[in-house]
Amino acid sequence: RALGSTEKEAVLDYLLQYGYLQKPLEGAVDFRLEDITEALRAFQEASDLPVSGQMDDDTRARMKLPRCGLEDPFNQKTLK
Amino acid sequence: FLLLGRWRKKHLTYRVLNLPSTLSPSRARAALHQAFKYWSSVAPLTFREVKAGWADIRLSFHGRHSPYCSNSFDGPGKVLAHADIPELGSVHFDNDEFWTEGTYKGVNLRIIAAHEVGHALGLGHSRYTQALMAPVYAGYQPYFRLHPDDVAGIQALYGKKNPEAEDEEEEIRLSTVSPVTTKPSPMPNPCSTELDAMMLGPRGKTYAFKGDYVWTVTDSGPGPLFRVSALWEGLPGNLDAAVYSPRTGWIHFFKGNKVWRYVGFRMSPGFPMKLNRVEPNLDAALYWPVNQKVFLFKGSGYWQWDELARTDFSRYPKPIKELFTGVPDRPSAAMSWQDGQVYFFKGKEYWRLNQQLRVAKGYPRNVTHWMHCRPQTPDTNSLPGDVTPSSTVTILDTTPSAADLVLD
Repeated sequence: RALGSTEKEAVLDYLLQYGYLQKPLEGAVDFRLEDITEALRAFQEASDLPVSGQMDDDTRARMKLPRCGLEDPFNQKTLK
Repeated sequence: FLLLGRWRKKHLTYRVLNLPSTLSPSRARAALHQAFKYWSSVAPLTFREVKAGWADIRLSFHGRHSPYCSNSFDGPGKVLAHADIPELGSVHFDNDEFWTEGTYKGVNLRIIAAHEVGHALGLGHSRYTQALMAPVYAGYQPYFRLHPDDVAGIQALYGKKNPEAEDEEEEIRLSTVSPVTTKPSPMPNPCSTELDAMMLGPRGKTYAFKGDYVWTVTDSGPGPLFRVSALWEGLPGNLDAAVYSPRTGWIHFFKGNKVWRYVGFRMSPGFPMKLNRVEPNLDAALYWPVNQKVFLFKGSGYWQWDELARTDFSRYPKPIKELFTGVPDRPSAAMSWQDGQVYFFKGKEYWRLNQQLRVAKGYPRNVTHWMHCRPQTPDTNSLPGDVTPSSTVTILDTTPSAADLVLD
């Protein structure tokens, strides 16, 4: 399901804030769909959720839980 | 667990700068004290509260914006707290949360404080969702205990708590008499040292061993040095050989006439054992994925060992040169690496073998290539990527840990 622009923005904010997406040092922030899918997969994997790369209800609920403000180390680059 | 850094001392001070309004001062203070106690009960750390002046770790509560903190909070829920890694020491809690103790309501201050102190001590977030160091707050737990991953993380940084050492440290603090400690071996320079052992370990990490120290080798150079016993508790330094088998998940370390077996960083019951059926004082060991066997090397000979079957060693040792053509006798270390090639190390050189197990053209090469060390120039003492003795000193606490004292 395509995300509404507000939710998409919130998801991107979350993925950026906690280190699942890396803000480019130069140029505009314009993530490709595969970047976001990959970041969602990393988040789902680290959260013991079904890994789909899609924004589903479980993922949405997980992102709303209270948490620590430090970044997570769980993107594919750090795993590698 | 992920490690973000460490303090170069184990006796730390902390100061509570302010308290939340939702808890009585005594209850809040007790929760914060307990947060430190979780860590000091499993690692050789001590925490002493100071009421004034500078402290290593400083705890405070602030709202959405603080003139003293560049990271804003976001009101109730969402982000609860944040902390700096060593050796900065700031621990901040969101003042807009409903901080509680002893109830499922609100947010438990003790557990969140323990998590943030974990960051302040050098732990990153854990991938175990049940661990204290998981990024998401799992709610109040009346019988809260650290997860094994939390314990493994803090002990990887500071070693294991030793009751005898704790008493000793207490006496030292009271009497200010210096302890008699056994000196560790000199800290090696990964870029110039001869190796004791090399191992492609679990999760594809390459470990190099020399004396009492071990470090990992990455594409960007050698990692920080750790005491061998800080990673593998109960394991001595100056090893003869080390080998990890992906087939069994076992790591075997050899020294003299003894063999140690670990799964990850935990020693298997019954080990160390006496090495009976192969000769003592081995030179090297490697796992060969082609036939899933472990090869043990000494002098000019080798033994092929099947970890899961009774091996007939009567026809061993066999000459190394019959199987591995062109490699030196008495290698310092050997391993099959993640590129599928077999490597041998001796002195300051290493050899790569091709698929026919012959030494590849262009070898031996200098170990500095293997370690990804950049050559030093006469007018430059510390190029980026080099691990010079001076730079490693800043990373490591060279004081022998409690575990080391017992081992020595």
